[in-house]
Amino acid sequence: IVGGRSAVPGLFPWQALLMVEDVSRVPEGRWFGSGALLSESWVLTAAHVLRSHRRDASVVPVSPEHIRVYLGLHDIRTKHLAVNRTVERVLLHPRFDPRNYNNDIALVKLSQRVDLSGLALPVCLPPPGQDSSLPLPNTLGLVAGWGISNPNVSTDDTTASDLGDRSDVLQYVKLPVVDQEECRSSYASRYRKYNITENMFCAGYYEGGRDTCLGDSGGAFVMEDPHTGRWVAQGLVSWGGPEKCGSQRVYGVYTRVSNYMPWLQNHLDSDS
Amino acid sequence: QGANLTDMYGTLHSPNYPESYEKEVEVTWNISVPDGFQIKLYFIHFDLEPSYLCEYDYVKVEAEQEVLATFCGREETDTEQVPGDQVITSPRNVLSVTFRSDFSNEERFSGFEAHYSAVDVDECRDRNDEDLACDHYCHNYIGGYYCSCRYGYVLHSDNRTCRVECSDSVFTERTGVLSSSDYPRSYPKSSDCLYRIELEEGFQVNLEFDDTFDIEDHPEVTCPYDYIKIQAGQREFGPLCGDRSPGRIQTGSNSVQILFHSDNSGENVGWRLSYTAVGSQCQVLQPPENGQLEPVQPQYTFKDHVLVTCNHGYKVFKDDEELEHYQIVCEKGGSWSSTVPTCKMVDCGAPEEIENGTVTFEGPSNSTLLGSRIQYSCTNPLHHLYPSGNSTYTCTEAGVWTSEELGTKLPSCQPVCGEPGQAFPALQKR
Repeated sequence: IVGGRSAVPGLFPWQALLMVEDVSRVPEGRWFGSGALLSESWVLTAAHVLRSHRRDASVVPVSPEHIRVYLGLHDIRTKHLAVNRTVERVLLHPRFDPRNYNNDIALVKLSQRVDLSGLALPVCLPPPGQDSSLPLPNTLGLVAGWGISNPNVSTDDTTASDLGDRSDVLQYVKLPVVDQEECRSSYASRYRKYNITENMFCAGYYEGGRDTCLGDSGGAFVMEDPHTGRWVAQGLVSWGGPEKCGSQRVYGVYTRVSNYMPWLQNHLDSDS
Repeated sequence: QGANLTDMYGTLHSPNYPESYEKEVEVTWNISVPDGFQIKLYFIHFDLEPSYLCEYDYVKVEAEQEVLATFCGREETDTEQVPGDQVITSPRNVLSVTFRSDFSNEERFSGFEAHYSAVDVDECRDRNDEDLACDHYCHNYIGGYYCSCRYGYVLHSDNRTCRVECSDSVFTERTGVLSSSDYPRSYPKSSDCLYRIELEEGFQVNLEFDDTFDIEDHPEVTCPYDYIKIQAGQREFGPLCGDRSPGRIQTGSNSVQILFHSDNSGENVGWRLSYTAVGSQCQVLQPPENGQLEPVQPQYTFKDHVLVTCNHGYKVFKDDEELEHYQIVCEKGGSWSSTVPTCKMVDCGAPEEIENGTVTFEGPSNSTLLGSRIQYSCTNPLHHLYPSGNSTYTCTEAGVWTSEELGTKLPSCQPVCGEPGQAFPALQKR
């Protein structure tokens, strides 16, 4: 998180740390990302966090045994104090496209249920049938993560290594949703190959300074429902341009969760 | 002297004919022709010594120990008979002719010459004896005859009477009609007809004979010719015959055999009966409390069904099993297949539990009977009931807990989402 603040324990009780150790690709095979607790058994994240690293465009999920999920975690150095779960199943969205990160969404089923507490609580999902034009431009959301907070330090991968310049304490930042056309034209003007689809939205500031960054992937972009006061995961940290995180006019791109409610409900319901 | 003559025709004459016959001669000719023929005898010459009642010389014609004629003399007198142009016919296929002369002849007598021939008998025309005549059709041919029967009949081994094949009748319906063949025309002769009524155990067969009843009988001997015998289980009825209908016979059995025997003679109308099956009777049942029986009848007999249903809000209970309805059957021996079940008020039973939730009864005694109400709620404050809304379920007539909103589907306790465990930090003065 660039330009954010340290969270206090329990501020983001749905925040999950996903540690991946794909031993077949050492040393590049170790990385981490975030996820959002949806229930005692399910964690929502971005598909690219759990896609096995390959040079071609094939989409193969990381084996469940190579994933660890930590919940109720505040300081990454005290993982041993957090709730620790292995994974039973990984469901990448079947139309996830690793070339443009379209449909960058995934579900993780924990091997064991999590006991809910003040430090581990689920986040809400958008109501089914929500207008796909939501969230509205300029409304604010919060994103948390243990990703890079100092983008001046170079990294060597599109996801952060847990040995890189990550934050020890969970950071969070408040970001406004960017007008979809502005987001699209911002990327189109600079990079022809980057395509902002209807399954994505941008958030961030034109002037930069505050942003998500490497290692924050999969974390929930939450917005407060004005009626219920509950926090709803409207987005998932997905990708950004090749410039430094927090650069001017380089918005972060988030998966639009409301577009996937049928797929999510289908899997969550079938499980319950 | 004499001869056995077996040709189909021939001549016989007195010894020495046409010369005068000798004294003290007796000659017999035994003529026999095949069965089916008669013998016709006629004389072309006759000249014997006349005597009173032919006591001296004579020609005697006999058949089967019977004297057909005795001739003597030259012409017919009060005491002497000459054959003239008379033709003598034998009753059957044998005839004997005897010529006799005594010890003296007052004059010279030339004797006789006679001819015979075999003549076919038309048995169909001539046999008036019922014991010999064909029952249905008679066909004559030279030397014999044969009988045949109408369609549907079989010629009996006596080659004369016509019987019927009638022993394959099995009646299994609860009612029916049986009769002798061809009723009300004469029944066939020489027949043994077995009629069987075979019903399920539990039924009893009653027979009702028609008033028109006519089976050949005898004034002194009981049914020596034709008769009906009825075998019903261990009981036997009959033999029945005569012209008085036996009327109604209650056999008391579900299995009845009726044998009808006819001999080779007689012309009688026969019989007809209708039968009905009566089931063994079961006692009238009392309906259960809060229930009813259908159909309601003054009496119930074998095979009758009774359906037990309960009033609205009640269910049939049989052997601790809850049923919509229950059927009882009147069985053989007059017992019901089961006792009448009871009607109990609909009970939805203990409500299903939900994870992380609890059930609260609205009533005072945790009743699960019809109309009782329960409410689901979550035990953990970190869970909330989903879907939210009225979580009240009512025990319905169907015997299931039903919610107005969710029907029979249960709510679930879902974790409360989107609520941080900590308040966001307060604003700080810069």
